[in-house]
Amino acid sequence: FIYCLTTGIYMLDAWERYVFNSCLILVLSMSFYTAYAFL
Amino acid sequence: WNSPGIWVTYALLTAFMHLVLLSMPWFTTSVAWTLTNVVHGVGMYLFLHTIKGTPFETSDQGKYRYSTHWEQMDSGTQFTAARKFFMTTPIVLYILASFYSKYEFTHFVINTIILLLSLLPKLPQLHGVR
Amino acid sequence: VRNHIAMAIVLLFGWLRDFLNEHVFTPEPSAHEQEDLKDFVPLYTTFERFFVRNVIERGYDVLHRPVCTVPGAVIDIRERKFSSSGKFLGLTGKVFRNVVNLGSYNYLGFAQNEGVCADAAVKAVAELGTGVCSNRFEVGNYEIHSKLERKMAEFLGVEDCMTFGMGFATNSMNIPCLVGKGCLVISDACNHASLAIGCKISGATIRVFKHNDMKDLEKILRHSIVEGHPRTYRSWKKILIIVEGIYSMEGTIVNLPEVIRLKKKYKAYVYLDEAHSIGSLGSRARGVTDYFDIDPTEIDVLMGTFTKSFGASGGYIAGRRELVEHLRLNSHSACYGVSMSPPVAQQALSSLNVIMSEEGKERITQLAANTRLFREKLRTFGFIVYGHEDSPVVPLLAYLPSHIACFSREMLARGYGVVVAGFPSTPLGESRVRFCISSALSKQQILDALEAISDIGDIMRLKISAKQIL
Repeated sequence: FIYCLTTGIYMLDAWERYVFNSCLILVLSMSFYTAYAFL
Repeated sequence: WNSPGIWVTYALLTAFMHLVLLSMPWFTTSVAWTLTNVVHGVGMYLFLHTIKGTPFETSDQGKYRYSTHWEQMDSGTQFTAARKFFMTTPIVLYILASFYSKYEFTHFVINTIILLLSLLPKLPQLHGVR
Repeated sequence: VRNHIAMAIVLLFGWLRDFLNEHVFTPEPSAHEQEDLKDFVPLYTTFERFFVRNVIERGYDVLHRPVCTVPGAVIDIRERKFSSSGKFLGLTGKVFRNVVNLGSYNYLGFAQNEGVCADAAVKAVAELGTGVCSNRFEVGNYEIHSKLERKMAEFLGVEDCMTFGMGFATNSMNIPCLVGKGCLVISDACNHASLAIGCKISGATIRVFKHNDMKDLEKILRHSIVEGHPRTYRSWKKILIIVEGIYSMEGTIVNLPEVIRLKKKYKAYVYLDEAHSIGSLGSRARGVTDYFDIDPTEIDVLMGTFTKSFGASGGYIAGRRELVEHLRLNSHSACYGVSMSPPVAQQALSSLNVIMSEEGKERITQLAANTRLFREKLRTFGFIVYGHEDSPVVPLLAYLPSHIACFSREMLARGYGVVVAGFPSTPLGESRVRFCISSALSKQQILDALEAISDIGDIMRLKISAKQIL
């Protein structure tokens, strides 16, 4: 609930929140992978 | 556009975008930097130089209805701090992108085109020019 | 930074939605001007429509609540829900009863449908009808209007007063009669839109000083007088300083003694808009001049409305007789606007009589007590609250647009109606909940409301004031 409020996705519809969260998880996992691969 | 908050946000979003591109394993560093420069240049061009009017009704009898964001900044006064800041960032990005792409010719051309796309509309001589 | 990122995310998804609507689903009719309207002046700029469609409409259920009773201490609100497409709001049939009203401008509690005022208004309907259908120059000049004007002049302690059927028009239609080309208007940055429009229509040169910042006002006064008119360098015909008694979005009270000092020092005129402060400030409810114990005749133009503290509508301008006579002859509103409806004038007159009686003193004392209790508790909780300790307009900073939508929904779920304000009527980073305290609220209702606000503040982590007041 606080996460939705702080990122502002509280205002978005359910499908938009789903898209946003998927992108965010994708980006974070790729970042961790790349950080692991590079480091 | 004058508030330090939006400058910090703008820098954070640009850096975050670069990290996203950098974390895609199939992009090399130079492609990631050039893409950052391209996405940033095109995005800022669309937002600053194509969108016209204001997101809400103003009581200025439509004075700013046909002005772009950049022309409305500081009510058209040139060489303000905000304008200097938003002119400097594309140049910094261009220098970084050229450096990290090791001045490879193709990247250099792309980055230079994007730099011109970012700087030309911001010149005082082109204020209000269509 | 969080604000801008949150707004950037909402804008990003707005573009995504428009793209999908344009190329995948049914195109949104309001996204573009209609083909057959192409030759007309565009009704709105596409960016404005985009913003309304993708940012403001997401919180429509919060912004337009159907109130089914008089906006008194408690109200009934009909529930509405978004349709599945997220575009339309439909009534669900459920009614929230006896919702405690913390949002209306009802400072002295005259928004009632029973009692002395209501009975007199009903009688006025029977005697004088509801519509006047003419302006003050022709057959729209009733005895009740003159009575209200005399009573208002007596209440304010000035020579004469003139009333108008609409509060907004009182500013926008009369300022052009006071200043024109070659004059200078120095206006507060947070002045109401009606003042801004009135100044623009007048053609005078407008300078804006920082909100309630008297140093900035003096600096602008000095520079303007020294430099003169920007193009002709002639001296100004007259300088009018326009301020408000209470600023409805900031909750601040104007620093009137300082304004008067500057007025005398630089020989300027003062236009004081008391839309919110008349009836809600001062030991005798006579507004900000009463609050600072200043002689009202020191203010050149006293303006106010009957909307907030009198439970009526319309506005007045008061001052010296020459000023009012000049306005009677030249005011656009007096000859183009219809006069005030008689029952509304009667409502203002009755509430004026009550305010000037013993009961009025009780109401204003109750309002002051409620205001101080409410503000002090909010600060103790740790909220960031704007404005003056004695101002009944209490803006509580919520910052993010999503915060104000959530706050309003949570408050309604607990049985409280609040008004929230966000961009563009406030700066992007300063969305707020604006409480308007009323003397009609009992102490218990105030305390219960504070408990609910504190509870929601914990859930949403809004208690972020660095100045923790022990």
